[in-house]
Amino acid sequence: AGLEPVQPARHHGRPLKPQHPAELLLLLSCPAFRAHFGRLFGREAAEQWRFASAARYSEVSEDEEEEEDQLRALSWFALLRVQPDPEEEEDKHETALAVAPLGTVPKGAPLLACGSPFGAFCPDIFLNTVSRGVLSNATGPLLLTDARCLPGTEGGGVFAVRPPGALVALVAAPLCWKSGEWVGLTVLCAAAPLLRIAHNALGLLRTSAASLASLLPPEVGTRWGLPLRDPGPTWAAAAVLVECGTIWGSGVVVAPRLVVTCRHVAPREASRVLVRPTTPKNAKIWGHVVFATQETSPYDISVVSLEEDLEGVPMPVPTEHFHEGEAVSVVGFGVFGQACGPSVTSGILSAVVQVDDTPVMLQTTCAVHGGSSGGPLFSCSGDLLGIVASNTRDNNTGAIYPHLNFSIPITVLQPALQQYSQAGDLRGLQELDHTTEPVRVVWRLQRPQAETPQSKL
Amino acid sequence: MGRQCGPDMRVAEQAGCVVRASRAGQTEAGSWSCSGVILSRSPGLVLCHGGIFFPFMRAGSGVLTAAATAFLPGDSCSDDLRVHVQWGPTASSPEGRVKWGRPGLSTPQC
Repeated sequence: AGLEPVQPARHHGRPLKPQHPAELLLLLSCPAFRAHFGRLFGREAAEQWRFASAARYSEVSEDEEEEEDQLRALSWFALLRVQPDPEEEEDKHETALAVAPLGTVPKGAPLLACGSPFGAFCPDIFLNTVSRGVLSNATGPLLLTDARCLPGTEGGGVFAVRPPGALVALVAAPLCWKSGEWVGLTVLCAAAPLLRIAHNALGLLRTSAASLASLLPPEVGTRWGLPLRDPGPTWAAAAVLVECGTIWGSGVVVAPRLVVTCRHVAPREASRVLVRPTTPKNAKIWGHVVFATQETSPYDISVVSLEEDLEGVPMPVPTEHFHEGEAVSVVGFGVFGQACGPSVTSGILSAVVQVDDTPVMLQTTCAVHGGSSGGPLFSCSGDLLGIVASNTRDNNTGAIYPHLNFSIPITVLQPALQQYSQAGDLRGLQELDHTTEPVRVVWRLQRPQAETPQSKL
Repeated sequence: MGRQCGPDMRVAEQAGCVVRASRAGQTEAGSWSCSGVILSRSPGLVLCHGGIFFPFMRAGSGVLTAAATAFLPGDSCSDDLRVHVQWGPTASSPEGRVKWGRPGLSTPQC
């Protein structure tokens, strides 16, 4: 606060255009977005969720009434007519904006968010700051991305990489917290339904505004001859929702009748488990826990055998190598559980912790939330790298860090899973209960003991 | 340091803007602002977030929650609303022209 530009504003070193007066034509909101928003974030969940908003310049409001206003306002957008600037040249280089029809961008697809943190507070520094992420989840016109957005970017555009530069959505709520945990997801409103509402509304306004409807950007696909429905990464469908009694979490299909999840999701051997694959929708298959590691084992793993095959679910290919820094994705039912399908979050493999040259722990920068445990960690080519076990909690402050999380390398599990899958032999899995002390030390996030010096006597 | 500019970046930067809503006669300190997307340049059409207009609503924000309401006309806000839009240099303006795809090189106009 208190920054005052003392020279003409510059954008990344280039002078900004002067401010242009504009007229508010319409306030518009997508009823379907509001309905989905209410379903995901409202009612009994409401008290858990907090959303950041672009407060007035330097004031931060605390009172509840304004917070309620903010929630109401969150799903509203505005259409403005900008007064022409006689000096502004016709821009021959400009690429025509096009809009991605709703549903054409699949989960896991790369997205680019472009907004100005803190709005007009410091545009010469922050105007059009971009951030990359993926489409993490979608329920109707309500979309979520893990691209990092800050207050002030509300209304900023979110663009697809494929088809290049198609407008997918606008930022509705840049930051959200659930039960005090920063979720690391940005709430978006799909652009196509908003612009359809604008098109219809303009037709009902004064004739001078009605003609503007023809200026609204077209939906891409028909004109560009692109496939309208990009199926997206097929490997994401290997993630399943796992329910065991009142506990639920994520899991991954590793064979037509075998699902791996975490012990803290399905803790007891022989207990019945309900597995819900992502496709077909509403399918559910019963199974039971055939193996769960002991509490003392650092590998928080449970193996579920299903009563019938999982039809049409792709079997992920387990990797044999890990490359720190490689692009990775986590697929899990964290944050929303059954309210909407699994979320995809992206990041990189930030660390491969080894004991005696054997990978025993993977760390990523993907956003991992409560409920994602047991879910799969994939490489960008869809190979299964590991099973998500936890994110990070600071025991002193209680703060949760979604972007620092731990997975069990699939190389630790694969031989044992194969042994069981092919011969029903549990001995390999039971070895997970007898890991060495150094492995335990790693998973207790302790520093490895220094070598105890040998006595020279 | 070169700039990574795919087509998505180019479109995003070209379409991005900031929108400021204030009351007539008020200083910048008392305004609200957010980001927006330039849908068309001439004539100028911008889509931005609606939250910055609610302090100006004549009937208060209660009208927003009627489930089926999909739009409200611009004159739902008071007459003392002033809106300004600002964007970066466009590709056509000399300051804005940067040759994509060959960072670090430029083609000065003859």
